[in-house]
Amino acid sequence: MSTFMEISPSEFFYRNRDLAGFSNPTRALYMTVRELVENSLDACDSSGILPEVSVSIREHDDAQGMPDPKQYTVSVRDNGPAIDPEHVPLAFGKVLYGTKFTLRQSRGMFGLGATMAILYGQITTNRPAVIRTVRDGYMHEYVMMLDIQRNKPIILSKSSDARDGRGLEVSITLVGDYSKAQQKVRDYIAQTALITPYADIMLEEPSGSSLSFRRIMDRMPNPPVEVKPHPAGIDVETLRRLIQNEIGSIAMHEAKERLIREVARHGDDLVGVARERWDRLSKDVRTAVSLLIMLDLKVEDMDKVRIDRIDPLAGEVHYTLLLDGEYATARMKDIEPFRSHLLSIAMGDTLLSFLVKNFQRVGASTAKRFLEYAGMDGGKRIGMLSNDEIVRLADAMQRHSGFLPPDATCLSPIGGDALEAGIRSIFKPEFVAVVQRPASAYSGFPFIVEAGIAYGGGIEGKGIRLYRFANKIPLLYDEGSDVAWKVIDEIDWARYKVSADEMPIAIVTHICSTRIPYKTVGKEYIADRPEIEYELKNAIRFLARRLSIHLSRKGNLAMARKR
Amino acid sequence: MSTFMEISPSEFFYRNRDLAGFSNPTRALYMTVRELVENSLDACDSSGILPEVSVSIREHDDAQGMPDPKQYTVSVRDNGPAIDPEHVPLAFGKVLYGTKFTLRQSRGMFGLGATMAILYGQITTNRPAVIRTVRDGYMHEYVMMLDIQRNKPIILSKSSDARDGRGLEVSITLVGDYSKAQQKVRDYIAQTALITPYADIMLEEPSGSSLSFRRIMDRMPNPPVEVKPHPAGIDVETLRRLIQNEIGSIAMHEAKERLIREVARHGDDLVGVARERWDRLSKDVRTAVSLLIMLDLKVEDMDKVRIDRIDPLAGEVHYTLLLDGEYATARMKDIEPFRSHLLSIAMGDTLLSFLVKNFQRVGASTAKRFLEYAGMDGGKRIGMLSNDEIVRLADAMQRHSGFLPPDATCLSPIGGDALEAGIRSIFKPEFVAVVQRPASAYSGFPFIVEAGIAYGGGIEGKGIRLYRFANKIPLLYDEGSDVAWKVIDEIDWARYKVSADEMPIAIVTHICSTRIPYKTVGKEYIADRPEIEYELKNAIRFLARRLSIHLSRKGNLAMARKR
Ligand SMILES: Nc1ncnc2c1ncn2[C@@H]1O[C@H](COP(=O)(O)OP(=O)(O)OP(=O)(O)O)[C@@H](O)[C@H]1O
Ligand SMILES: Nc1ncnc2c1ncn2[C@@H]1O[C@H](COP(=O)(O)OP(=O)(O)OP(=O)(O)O)[C@@H](O)[C@H]1O
Ligand SMILES: [Mg+2]
Ligand SMILES: [Mg+2]
Repeated sequence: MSTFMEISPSEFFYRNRDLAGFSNPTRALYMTVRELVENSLDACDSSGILPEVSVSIREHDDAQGMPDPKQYTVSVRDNGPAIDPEHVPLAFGKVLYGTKFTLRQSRGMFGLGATMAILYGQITTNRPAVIRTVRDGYMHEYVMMLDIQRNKPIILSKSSDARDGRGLEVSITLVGDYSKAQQKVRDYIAQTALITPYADIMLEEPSGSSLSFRRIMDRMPNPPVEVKPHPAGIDVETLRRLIQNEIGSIAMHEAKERLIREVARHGDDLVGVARERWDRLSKDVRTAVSLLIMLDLKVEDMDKVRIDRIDPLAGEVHYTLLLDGEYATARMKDIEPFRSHLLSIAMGDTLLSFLVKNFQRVGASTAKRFLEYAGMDGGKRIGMLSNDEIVRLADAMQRHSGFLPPDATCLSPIGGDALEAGIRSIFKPEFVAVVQRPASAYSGFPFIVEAGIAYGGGIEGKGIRLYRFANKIPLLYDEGSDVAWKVIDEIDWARYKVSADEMPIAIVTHICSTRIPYKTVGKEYIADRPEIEYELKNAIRFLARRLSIHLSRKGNLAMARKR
Repeated sequence: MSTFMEISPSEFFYRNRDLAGFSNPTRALYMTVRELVENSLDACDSSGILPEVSVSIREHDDAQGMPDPKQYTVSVRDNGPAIDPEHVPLAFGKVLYGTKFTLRQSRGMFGLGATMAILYGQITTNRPAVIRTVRDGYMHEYVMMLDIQRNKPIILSKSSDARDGRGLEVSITLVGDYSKAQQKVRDYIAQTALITPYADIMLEEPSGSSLSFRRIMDRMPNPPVEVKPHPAGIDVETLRRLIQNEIGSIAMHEAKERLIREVARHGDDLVGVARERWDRLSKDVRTAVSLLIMLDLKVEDMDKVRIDRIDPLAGEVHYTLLLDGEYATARMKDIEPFRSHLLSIAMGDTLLSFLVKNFQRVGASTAKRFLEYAGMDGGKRIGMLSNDEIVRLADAMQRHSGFLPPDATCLSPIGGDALEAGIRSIFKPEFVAVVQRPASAYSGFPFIVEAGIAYGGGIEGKGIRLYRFANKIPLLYDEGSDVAWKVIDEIDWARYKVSADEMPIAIVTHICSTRIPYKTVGKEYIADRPEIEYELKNAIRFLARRLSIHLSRKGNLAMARKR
């Protein structure tokens, strides 16, 4: 018998935790470290604070002397801006909740990393997580678990103490396998230090030994800035929402007090009083009273309804009755000046000014050229666009090649110097070359590719070893499925006199974007978007040429010495 | 400035639609076909109806004569049980909503496939989907779109007509690229016919040509049955929920009327009246009045509270105040017989009978052996288990090797005959061998591996071609990352005198399970769980031996003829 059921997003990720990378004790221990470290670095980056992050992994008391897999407590502490205590329960207790849903480069993007780590801890040990947030002279400590079925936090206890300092500390107890995860965790910390040379990072291991990376530069990169979308990435849904935002959500109940003051208390006949006082009414009150009249609502009932949108083409008001969540539609009556007022509110801006106002790097002339290409009239009011016209507009936006390349202030690449310094400090190679490609975009999301090649010196082993990064996160799994590997594999290294299987070579690739096209929720490898592949290929070829020159010079020098 | 935001699951999958396989017009067109076909076959399978599924892909009127990618309308119709009309809006308009969250083999598992296809159609064309459900003498038609931000359906229109017949039809208009997707769509339909030899499947293409597969057997496999979980897969969260279910959710407000009748109307002193009438009270009323007394609630207020659980160890009642969703805890007062009654309700069954009742293939002796291994007392009441004891129990369940192999009635393999018939009908080979491995389990989820090898005859090309299936779904992407490919790659074919790169060989692998460990939401390839890899390896080796025998016989025959 078919019983329909809804599951919450936390229930979905509980049942399908492999999708989020929490598939077994080894991988989960690694993921817990990375999710917390990435959160700490994101927080410091966005506040311009030079990061100090310390990671401690200790056996839990009850697991002393037992074999892996066993209970560990992972604690990550930072000197970041911390979190306002009232936001802590939901930030850590709710999946699909966070601050990184905007168009700006950050490591996090899904709103679920930290909560997944807490979830895994809970389902393997039934122990709570401990969150300490220190700022404004206080430390607030939350001991919490998750209501997985309802996607809500369960706060077991909450306390506050006076304390100086600033930062966040998260502690999670989970069943992990450190004997298997150890190498990956160490590599993750070391590679994070490579790509974030302005950060202090420390790892304390269960055995008591520790790994410490001091910062090798004191200059923070500029924090990335939130930008408007680029027109080339726009699908119909995004375009419709931008139009909707422009026309404005019509929050009728917000004007209630003013409506009472300006209209209702002057008489019972709403239509008559409003008409008489029309010139003195504010725009919001005009809109509110027009809606009351169209929907036949009393002033007292105006909080019971939410206006969804006004359809100027059909002359209808779409609204939701808040008590039962039902959608409803009302035809607008032919009563002036109310009807005309609502129509002009609903019609919104002209298409031309809408384009200039809502997209990055679109000025009046760019907009005009685009409208000509799309075959649309820039004077048309956006609220009057038909469904087909909106689709044509989005479609033309995807195909038009005349837009300027994206604005890269939303990105925060490492920069050639910092990348070279990081590579030298970790590999101590004989030769390094780095390159930063110009900003490009895939599906309208700006991105920059940076890469470096290192040869000889302290590099061990034979053959090319690839170190992949995305938004300053080291990617340590599924190399064979990643676009960077594909590019390196397809380069004809012999042409550069480089022996790709024999020489001691390290290649570092870094892609930064407002949206990294990961193929999995566990952020392990990147899809082969053609624009990204193109930039990587050009970057690697450039580096291959530079290495080639170095090797031939070295070869010539050796030849010269022999004579 | 950090603004915390929540996004709905549909918003998550809209922003991250690559994760669900809807990354571009080619892939999306393929995914739309497969999500709808898989739904139709699931519906027929679970009702024991011999499936008739017809797929039509037509250019949309507005796209006539335009180049790819362009608007197509994909319609999939079946003769299945259809859906009760009142369930249609949520089934298709809500992500994470469906009927396949149970422990039973089905193609679907996430509750989002059809909704994702409708979503992609909406964001590329802004057109609604049309759902027609025919049963009980009526056809009900829904024309709908999605409120992506709120994860709710938007019903544009709804109509009903008298009509005979039974089944469901879904039509979605989306921007697709049939010139690129065509081969994959045809392969998908052909391979679905191979693995579902009891189904009639038809595909009508935009050009007007059609592909039709008639069923080659009239016998349906037994529909899979829902089973209890197997103990070996149990994590702490699942165990806690099973214990919670056993103790029973205490729905206080359900007893309100009876409480009023049996107690409240006999006097104002709740404690006194309840004590006096105790022997005549039903169990639910005893529980309800005890809770009222412990929480100091009036009878009128009993709907305002939801009892979450009673903690018999701590002597506390955990409840939620429904008005504001706040959690609260009350210590139980020392008032009898109410306190003792609540304690005995909360203590639940003995551990021994809990195990026998809640897990598949666990009888009293299996349970006793396990409890001995876990070092726990079978007489202990489950409501009295401490946190640590629950964790120890789950842990012991994962390590204990004395459980019987899982119950396979929840599985519905194709069977050797049907697999062989399907292979012969599609490949027309010179030789076929098939094998079905015994049921096994990974993480407590039962699974069965079936495989077939075909050689020569109508098989084209050189070298092994792999056809992968999971729960009767053809998997056409990411072969290189799949566990089946890994196994085939690692077999030493030369040992079987099989030239893996030269001979015309087709290998078919089919894994069926109550939960396929896909690595992505798009269900493209399967994780290399050791238990699954083991069964695949044994199956392929068996088939390699059978082919080897055939080839040597064939070789001997040829030799004999030559003499
Ligand atoms: N160390 C920290 N300092 C400040 N804020 C933090 C810290 N850790 C987490 N947060 C806040 O908690 C939110 C939720 O974190 P979570 O890791 O669950 O999601 P996310 O980082 O937004 O996305 P992702 O799932 O991709 O990691 C973040 O968006 C951030 O606002
Ligand atoms: N053709 C059909 N006949 C009967 N019921 C159907 C049909 N198609 C869909 N349904 C119902 O609608 C529900 C939602 O379908 P949807 O494809 O979105 O999710 P699912 O099949 O449960 O999981 P998945 O995301 O893995 O496909 C199904 O669970 C099923 O109950
Ligand atoms: Mg995060
Ligand atoms: Mg489905």
